[in-house]
Amino acid sequence: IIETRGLTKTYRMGAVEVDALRGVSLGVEAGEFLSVMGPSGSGKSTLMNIIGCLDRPTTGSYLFEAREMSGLDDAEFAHVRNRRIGFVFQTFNLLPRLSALKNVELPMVYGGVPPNARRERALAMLERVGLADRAGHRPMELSGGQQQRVAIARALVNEPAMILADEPTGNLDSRVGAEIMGMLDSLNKAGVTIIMVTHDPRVADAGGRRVILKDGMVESDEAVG
Amino acid sequence: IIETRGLTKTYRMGAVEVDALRGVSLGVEAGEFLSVMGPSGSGKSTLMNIIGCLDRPTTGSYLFEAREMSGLDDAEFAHVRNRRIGFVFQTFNLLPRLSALKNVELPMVYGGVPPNARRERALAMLERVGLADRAGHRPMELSGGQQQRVAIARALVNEPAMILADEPTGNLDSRVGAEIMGMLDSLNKAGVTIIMVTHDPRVADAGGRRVILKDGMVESDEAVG
Ligand SMILES: Nc1ncnc2c1ncn2[C@@H]1O[C@H](COP(=O)(O)OP(=O)(O)OP(=O)(O)O)[C@@H](O)[C@H]1O
Ligand SMILES: Nc1ncnc2c1ncn2[C@@H]1O[C@H](COP(=O)(O)OP(=O)(O)OP(=O)(O)O)[C@@H](O)[C@H]1O
Ligand SMILES: [Mg+2]
Ligand SMILES: [Mg+2]
Repeated sequence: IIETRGLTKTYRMGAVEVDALRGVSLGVEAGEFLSVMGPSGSGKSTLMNIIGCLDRPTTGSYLFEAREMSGLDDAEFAHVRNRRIGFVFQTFNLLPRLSALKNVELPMVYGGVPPNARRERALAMLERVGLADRAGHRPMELSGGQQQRVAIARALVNEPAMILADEPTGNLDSRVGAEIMGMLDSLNKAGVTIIMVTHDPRVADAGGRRVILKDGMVESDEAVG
Repeated sequence: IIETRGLTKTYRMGAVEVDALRGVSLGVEAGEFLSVMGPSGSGKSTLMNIIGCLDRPTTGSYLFEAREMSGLDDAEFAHVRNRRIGFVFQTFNLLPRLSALKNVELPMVYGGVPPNARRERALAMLERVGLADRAGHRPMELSGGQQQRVAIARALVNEPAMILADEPTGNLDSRVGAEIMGMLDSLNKAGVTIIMVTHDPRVADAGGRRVILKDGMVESDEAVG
């Protein structure tokens, strides 16, 4: 489903250059479940942002479902992202002035789903992450783990082909974390491709394969668990 | 150092009331190191905000260093918070338009430390958390774990009597997480009181005592490790 070749990402800050990615080549088959690990600052979120069509590499190629992403203009890029990819952000990125419910509805608004269907699907998803009774709360009125679960619900609601989850269990206790992993697992069994960044030893080998990044490059890429 | 009796916190949202804390009584001696655990939404951050003089309880009393905090006006409250307490927030709460360095300097600005001393101490603290080369980056130009470490550095920089750390290692790999725990440990040996909320099994029993919250109340409070 994805094929990256020689991805680099360089941030320029005045006279300084930060090489966040220094040549990443990775192939993922549809239906795989990958864990991405590595030290803080090694480039995991940067890689996820490129794979998730939220950012463009400095050099290198990225094929998603056999299409070269660098050839797309911003509108087509956003369209692929909305329709095919669900992204759980490391820092949640919920809209502060919208309720949990409206936050979860948002990808469906872009996707043109009618209001009643949106609301129903969003409520069902909030129920699945245990937050049916928090639907009206805004992010500031939710605990850290509740915000994280709203971000997870939002990523699943358009039934994407691929889910990118950046540290999805970091703020969750073991029981709720296991429930979320259970959801990702059944989605994966139903054919959804999952790429998960994690530092959490409790979920690190959930998928069959582990990629370790170090200093912006792939250090290892092995079958596990 | 702290004594809470019957703390409650109720959020009113229109017709609905959320009882985040339903009667928490806790005594902590100066120099202790406590872990606070419990399910997502159980009231841990709410309790930390009250103990950290960032919020007031609905009912109940809170004595910090033998002073009843409810008797203080907002200015005195803020003064105690700035001088005696270092807070690492679950969602970091860094100022987006300031660099890492300026974010770490901020508590010293309130504390009236002169500019050169501030800068020097802030740089030293960033070095201790491994971010000397990221001093000029703003939060959006930092990885999740780097933002978390800036939040940690900021909490330590006024040499507080008590550190409240809400999920301090959630975004950190094992090596960096262990370094942070090492810092907290040596501060504790030097007499600093530490209260740490965590879901991370790798650090859960770092202190000698574990308090478990459930539904806004203390479920257990035991010696561990
Ligand atoms: N401003 C608010 N208005 C309404 N309800 C709130 C508000 N802040 C928190 N809550 C609710 O209070 C409860 C306790 O929240 P708190 O942030 O203390 O939980 P927590 O134990 O820190 O959870 P986590 O492990 O997910 O961080 C949650 O159910 C939350 O929805
Ligand atoms: N906008 C930016 N400008 C400059 N440097 C950046 C920017 N964004 C990220 N960086 C740098 O790029 C490097 C990689 O960042 P990235 O967020 O991908 O790390 P990560 O592996 O996700 O780390 P963590 O585990 O801490 O979340 C970091 O050293 C970071 O400081
Ligand atoms: Mg990251
Ligand atoms: Mg919390």
